[in-house]
Amino acid sequence: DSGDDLKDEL
Amino acid sequence: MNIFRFAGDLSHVFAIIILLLKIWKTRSCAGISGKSQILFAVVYLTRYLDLFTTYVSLYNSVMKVLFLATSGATVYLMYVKFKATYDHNHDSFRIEFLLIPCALLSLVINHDFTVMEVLWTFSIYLESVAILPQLFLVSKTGEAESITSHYLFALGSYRALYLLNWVYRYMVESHYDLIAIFAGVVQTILYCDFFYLYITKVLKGKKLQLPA
Repeated sequence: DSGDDLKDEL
Repeated sequence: MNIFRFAGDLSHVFAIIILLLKIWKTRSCAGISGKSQILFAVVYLTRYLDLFTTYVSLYNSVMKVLFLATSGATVYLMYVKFKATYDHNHDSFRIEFLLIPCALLSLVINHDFTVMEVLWTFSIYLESVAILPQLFLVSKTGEAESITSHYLFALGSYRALYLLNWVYRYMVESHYDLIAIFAGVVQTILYCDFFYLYITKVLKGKKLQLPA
């Protein structure tokens, strides 16, 4: 998974 | 940002505004679960700590501040200003049954064992079940006002639209987040029964009343 991506969702 | 994500965010904002307007206009929070509102406030507080550490976009920051402010305002209206109208006898769901399992699960299943990441994970898990005290309240009283039903429909639609957003992002950007997807599916499933009642009753002009 890609949990380290920037959390741009709310 | 895609259309599903934007529609989801709009639906979320719309839900919160419906709820605040209902409480303000009727000067009453009858039929609303204060416990669900407290859980949502906890969700935003633990998820949006990154407001101070990470800048994503103006849109992102404005929405985070909006969710924090409006959920704080809702809790204030329910527990302070219109406290006398709060239906606490029916709002008897034990929130520790949600808080403790979510806390434990976020310690075990997370992307990274850091304070920020565990709190983010906790907020995602908690959000998925935070509506349960509200649904429990509706089932105890056996009915919901139309405005409360509209609120619940908008709030439920938000995560369903996020599911479409995640499908889209997976196909277009190969981006996916298993924790968010799993919790989002659980969250949406919890609303299914309500969605059915909303479409078959409320949209036909009837009051949402559960069969005795």
